[in-house]
Amino acid sequence: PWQGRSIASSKLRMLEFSAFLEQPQDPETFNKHLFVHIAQSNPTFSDPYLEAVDIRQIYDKFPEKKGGMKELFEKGPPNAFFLVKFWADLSANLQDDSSFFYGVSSQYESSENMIITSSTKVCSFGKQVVEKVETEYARFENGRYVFRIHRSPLCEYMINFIHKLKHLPEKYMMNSVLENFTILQVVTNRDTLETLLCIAYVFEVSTSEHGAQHHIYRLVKD
Amino acid sequence: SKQEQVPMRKRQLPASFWEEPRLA
Repeated sequence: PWQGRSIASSKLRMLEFSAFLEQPQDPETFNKHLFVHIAQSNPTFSDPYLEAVDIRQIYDKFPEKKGGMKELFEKGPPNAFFLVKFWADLSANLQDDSSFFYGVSSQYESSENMIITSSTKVCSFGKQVVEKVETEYARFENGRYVFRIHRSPLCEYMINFIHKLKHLPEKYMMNSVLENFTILQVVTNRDTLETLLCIAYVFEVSTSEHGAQHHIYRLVKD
Repeated sequence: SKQEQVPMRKRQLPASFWEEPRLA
């Protein structure tokens, strides 16, 4: 049931995704602030399918040259492509941050035992500015293979970016900056180079008192 | 930077793209 209703291709399903800040309170406790978060969900056949977005509407927001989104989509499989619109929660107090930990955690599952590679490209005006590549091995749990990228440290570029964004006095200014800030995550089977998931992330600042929010779309080409 | 990018607001995107969910 999750195919078409969550971030899942026929080979890999994203279970959870979060980018967070941990702030120590005292030696034994810390506060965890979620900038963005996709919580675990268990869609059923009665849930609606994700809305679709024509991938051509966002091509220019991501790398367009060799190995870019267009080429990736042409290679397929088409059911592996998603767009996530995040409303990021920037309400955290970022002062005195020498002991703060900025991290990203994500989890995936598959019916296949494989080694996955996750490439995360931060883009400004559609051009890659920094890339992180991570390799994860499967763990067999409860009848399926689980992949965990646990507490991966946020890069210096992203930490600086969040700080600069926070210093802008108005939300519309932050959203104006975020209009040209995107992230492209491509998860591949390390050995076959098959695309397992391709997720395009775009952002606004949350105005909600309930923290980070998101919408997920299927990327299609009609 | 690109000079002639079409603003996101002018692109063909679902209405929900501009509606922040209000979930607790």
